[in-house]
Amino acid sequence: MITLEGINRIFQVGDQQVHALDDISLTIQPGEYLSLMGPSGSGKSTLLNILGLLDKPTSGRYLLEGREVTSLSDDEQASVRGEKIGFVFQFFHLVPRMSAFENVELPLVLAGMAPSVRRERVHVILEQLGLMDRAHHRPDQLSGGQRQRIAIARATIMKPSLLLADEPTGNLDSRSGTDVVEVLEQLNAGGITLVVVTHDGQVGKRAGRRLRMVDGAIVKDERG
Amino acid sequence: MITLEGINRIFQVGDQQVHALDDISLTIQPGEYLSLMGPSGSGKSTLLNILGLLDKPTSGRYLLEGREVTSLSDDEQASVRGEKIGFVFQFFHLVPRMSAFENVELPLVLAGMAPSVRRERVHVILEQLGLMDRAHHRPDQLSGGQRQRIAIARATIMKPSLLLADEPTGNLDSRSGTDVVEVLEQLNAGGITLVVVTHDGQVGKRAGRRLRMVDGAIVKDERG
Ligand SMILES: Nc1ncnc2c1ncn2[C@@H]1O[C@H](COP(=O)(O)OP(=O)(O)OP(=O)(O)O)[C@@H](O)[C@H]1O
Ligand SMILES: Nc1ncnc2c1ncn2[C@@H]1O[C@H](COP(=O)(O)OP(=O)(O)OP(=O)(O)O)[C@@H](O)[C@H]1O
Ligand SMILES: [Mg+2]
Ligand SMILES: [Mg+2]
Repeated sequence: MITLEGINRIFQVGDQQVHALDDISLTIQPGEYLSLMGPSGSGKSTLLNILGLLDKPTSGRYLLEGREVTSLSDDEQASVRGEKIGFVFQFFHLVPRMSAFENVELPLVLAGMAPSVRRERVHVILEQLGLMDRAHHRPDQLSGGQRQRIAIARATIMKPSLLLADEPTGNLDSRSGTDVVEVLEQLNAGGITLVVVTHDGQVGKRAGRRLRMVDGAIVKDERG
Repeated sequence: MITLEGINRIFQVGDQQVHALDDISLTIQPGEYLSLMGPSGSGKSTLLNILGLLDKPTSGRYLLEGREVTSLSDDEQASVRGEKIGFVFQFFHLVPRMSAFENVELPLVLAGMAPSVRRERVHVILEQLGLMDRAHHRPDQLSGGQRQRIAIARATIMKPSLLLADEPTGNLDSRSGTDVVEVLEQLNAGGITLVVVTHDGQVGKRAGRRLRMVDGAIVKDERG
């Protein structure tokens, strides 16, 4: 489903270079469930952004479902992203002027789904994440963990074939965190390829395959 | 040092009311070290914002070092805040156009400290938090955990008499998280009153006094 070959990502800051991803090669099968852990600054979000077509590598190749996506135009990348990829951002990126409900509904609106069908699907996910009574709040009227769960609802509502979650439980108590992980795992059980970046060892060890990154490289890749 | 009496905070959202803080009374002695835990949405950030003079209660009284601060004007509140309170925000609120170094230095600039003295103090805290090699990056050029640590450096650099930290380790691996907690505890050992909101039980149990909130009320308050 995913092949990364010799992926490097170098950031330029003034006259300094940051080698955020260092010659990463990785293959992910359809339907796999991976966790990715590692120290702050080790390159986890950068790797996820490359996988999610939110960023381009400095060198190397990325094949998504057999198609070389590294060389696509921005519009083509956006189109592949919209169809196939759900992304839970480390800092959510909710639309400030829309309600929680509208934020979650947005991908379905963009996909041209009928209003009554959309409403039903939004209700289901808000119910699962305990957010129904906050549906009409805007993001600034929500707690940190409520915003995090809205971001998760939005990323998952289209049942994308690839779901990338960057620290989805970082602002959640253990009970809400477990609810979230169960929602993600349900989707994976339905066939969605799932990559979860986390600092929480309890979350990380639930994955079928566990990666560890240090200084831009994958230093550990274990299954079972 | 702090007395809260019958504090309520009610938010209005359309025609719905959210009773975020429900009749809270609390006394905190100078130099105490408290943790505050509880489910997502239970009112922890709201309570911290009241303590930090970033928000006013709907009813009730707040005495800070014997002075009734609930009825101060916005300017007076800002002045007390600047002098006495350091706040680590759940979502950092760094200045986007300033470097990490400048963000941390800002409170010292506002306090009129000389440049060479400022530079020295910023170096010390950046060193302690492992951020010296990211000093010239802007917030958008930092990882999530690096931003979190910059927010902590900024909040603590003036050695305020009251330090409020809202989920200071939520985006950190366990090693960086421990570094951060040790920095906060060092300040407390030096006499600073410290309140830490956290979802991490390992962090919460280190405090001398541990509070638990549910649905806007303090349901547990234990010491030792
Ligand atoms: N836009 C950028 N410009 C320059 N450097 C960057 C940029 N984005 C990230 N970096 C640097 O690249 C490295 C990897 O960042 P990344 O955000 O991938 O880390 P991370 O593993 O997600 O960390 P965390 O656990 O703290 O979220 C960091 O050292 C960071 O400072
Ligand atoms: N500006 C606001 N307007 C309306 N409701 C709000 C506002 N801010 C917070 N709330 C509501 O008040 C309640 C308490 O929010 P608060 O941010 O204090 O929770 P929290 O305990 O910090 O949660 P978390 O652990 O998720 O950060 C939540 O249910 C939230 O939806
Ligand atoms: Mg990150
Ligand atoms: Mg909060």
